[in-house]
Amino acid sequence: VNPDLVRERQKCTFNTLELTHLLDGGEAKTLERKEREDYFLSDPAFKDEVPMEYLSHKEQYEHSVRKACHMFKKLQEMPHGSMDNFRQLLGGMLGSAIIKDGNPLALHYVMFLPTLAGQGTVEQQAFWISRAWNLEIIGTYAQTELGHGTFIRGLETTATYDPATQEFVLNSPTLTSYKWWPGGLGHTANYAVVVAQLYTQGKCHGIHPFIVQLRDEETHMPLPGIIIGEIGAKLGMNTTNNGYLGFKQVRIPLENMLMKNNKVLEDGTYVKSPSDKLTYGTMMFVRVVICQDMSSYLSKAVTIATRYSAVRHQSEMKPGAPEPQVLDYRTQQYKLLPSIASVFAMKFSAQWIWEMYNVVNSELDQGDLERLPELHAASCCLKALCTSDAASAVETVRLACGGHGYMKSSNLPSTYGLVTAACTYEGENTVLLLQTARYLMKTWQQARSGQTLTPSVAYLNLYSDWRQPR
Amino acid sequence: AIWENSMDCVVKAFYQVAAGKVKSAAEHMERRAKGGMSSEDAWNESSIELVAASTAHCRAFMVEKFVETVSKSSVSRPLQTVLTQLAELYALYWLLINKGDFLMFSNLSPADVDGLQLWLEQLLAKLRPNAVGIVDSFDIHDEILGSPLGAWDGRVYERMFEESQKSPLNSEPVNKSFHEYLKPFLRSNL
Repeated sequence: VNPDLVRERQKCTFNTLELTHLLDGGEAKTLERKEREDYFLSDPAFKDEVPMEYLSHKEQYEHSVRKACHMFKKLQEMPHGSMDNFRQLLGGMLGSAIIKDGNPLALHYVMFLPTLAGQGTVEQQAFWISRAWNLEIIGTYAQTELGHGTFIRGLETTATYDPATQEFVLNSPTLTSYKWWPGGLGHTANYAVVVAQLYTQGKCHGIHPFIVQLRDEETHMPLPGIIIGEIGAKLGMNTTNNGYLGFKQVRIPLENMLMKNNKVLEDGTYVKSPSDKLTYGTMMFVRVVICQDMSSYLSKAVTIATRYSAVRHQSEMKPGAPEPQVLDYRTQQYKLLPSIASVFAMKFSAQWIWEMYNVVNSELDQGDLERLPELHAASCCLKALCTSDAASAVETVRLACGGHGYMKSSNLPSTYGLVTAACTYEGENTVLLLQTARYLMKTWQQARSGQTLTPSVAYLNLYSDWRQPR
Repeated sequence: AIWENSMDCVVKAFYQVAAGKVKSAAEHMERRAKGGMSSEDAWNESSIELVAASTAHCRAFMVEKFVETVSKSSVSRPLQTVLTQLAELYALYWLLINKGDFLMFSNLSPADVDGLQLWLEQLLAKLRPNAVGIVDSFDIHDEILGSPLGAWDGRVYERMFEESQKSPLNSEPVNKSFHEYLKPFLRSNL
């Protein structure tokens, strides 16, 4: 071990294992995590013969599919399967260690299965979830279009009900209506949940989810009327297989509309759900998970940069003296230590919102929607801040490593690619902050009229008449 | 309304800033609407301030949750000290980055800023000996880090050199491009 690191470890004033246990949630959780890591990392099938960055785009994808299939097979064979294992493999650090630039099967587990569970009827869940879980089919979630992202009411893909055949006809009226971005859509998935504007009895009822078969289950050839492919190389996440999708009069049966909330009857009558807000749950869950992931990715980046800063010596602080560790420079500490502190801030905030999410979800089950807007506003701005803080902190600590941080092998460029992507997906950050602002403006009006406010905004009442003293 | 260099005062100031920014954005939007602008246009015109208000709101509760979680955690005194220093550093870092907002909306005065800057620098010095210990506590497996710069053993330069040997260009001493392009190019320049 490098002597500088030995010295650093000797002068540490606290028990590092105690902090490890605190961050993992207890000693048992630490052991569980380590067992999981050993189980996956010791498998030679995950080793790369050649670093992935030296392979072509196509070869990188092919290797990632091989690893992803092996990963999920191993996961199903694991003696103690848990959601934690899934989380770690799909978005967490372990997954990104095995498939560095994005998992092409991630959306099957992260979006396709949860959407079936959240928006399908009991019958639909029984049929589709068992097929998806047993890997008879591979799914993804196609919402965003070339012309529309976070503003989902503007989506252009249409699903028009034909009562004569009891089918929906899916159509992409313009190039801008082509689905664009979904992970796994390019060449991996054979089914997708597609979000489209529902038309029945000559009337548009807004966006609804439909299960659409994209490729033949045996040959994997695209089905007639399906225009499909991969969108091309990106800043990062190049093996997620992000795709595009267009429809030319594609017919799907009536039962392929996910009807847990809203329904279309055989004659084309539209039956609206009493509360369309119930579908917000999945979105908020994903945003909470993103905050946890940002804390993990940043912890990785600061570990790399801090250990490097202890080993690296540079320049002369005092004339004639040996080159000091770069960690001794105050400017270097200013780059590293606030970034380390951010790891904790994100982790603790994510824990808080996770608890709030569980409370509000149980209230929702009892029909109480009162705190839903508060949770929505909090999850929007927290996702925005955690992702933008993480992206700028990863970039700061990359700069703290000088030219060596610019090497692909430092893993800082790939980490930046994964983190900065999160500023855009699951709601672009500025749009999310404006959604929080809408809630704050309403709350401000309530504060002015003397109403009681929910806990996270109660401070507005406290300071509503507050004036800066000068 | 006197500034104190305490975390109570700092956390309160973050909320004062958030409230001030929410209030300011709301008042400017109302003023625009009263001036005859449609509510949608007034919203768009005020959106820079609205985004800033949301950011300040979120930052305030991130700071508060950090401070609160650390103060409530039942850990040993040495660890409590380090976590408290990290929470203070996080709060002061964002306060000083946005000190203009704090001068506008909280009871921070220009004369107090020097003290906060000194406090931040003292925290950096106090945390310096534990920097490696803190990141060691993240307990990230070398294969997960996937970086010669951050491996546990600190053999940075050896590992970087080993990585460079994986470049396909190093698999042969002379690349064919020399014969195809460089050599004719060099001759043509003679």
